[in-house]
Amino acid sequence: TVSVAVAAEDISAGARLEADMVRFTPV
Amino acid sequence: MVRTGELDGLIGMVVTRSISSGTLLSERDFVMLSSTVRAMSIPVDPEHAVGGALRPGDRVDVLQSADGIARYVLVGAEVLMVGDGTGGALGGAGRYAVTVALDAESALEVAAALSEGTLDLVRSTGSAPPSVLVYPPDA
Repeated sequence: TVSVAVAAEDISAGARLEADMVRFTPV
Repeated sequence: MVRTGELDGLIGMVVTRSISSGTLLSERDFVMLSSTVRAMSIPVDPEHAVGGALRPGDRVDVLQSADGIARYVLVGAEVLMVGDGTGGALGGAGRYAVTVALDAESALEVAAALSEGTLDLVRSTGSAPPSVLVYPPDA
């Protein structure tokens, strides 16, 4: 099992990625 | 997919498409803009931009045509983002737009070209630079 990143919120094109925009989920 | 430990390298990068909450993230969803490169969105109808098939990472030439004269205003610019016209930061009010990386002088040239005539974006990925920049050549 590994953890992969998913969007924690809707992210608009052109935004700069911040850590709180991402959460991890096991797959 | 982006795994734990790979996220730090992506922080601060620019998102190339609108992403819904819960969607798996891929490194292809991001592009790094250096501090010396500018980004400019070019509003253009999809039929003047390879039928809307442009993708981040493509290289494009920008042509302006007016009064029977066509000229290149930008050659080999990297596509950073493509607004699909459905809204969001790039799509605006439903307008298709292609965002390219360019320098300050080129941004001025494109802005001037936008103010008059028709613009076409030509995919030039892997192509040699054009040998003729204006048509007719004596224009």
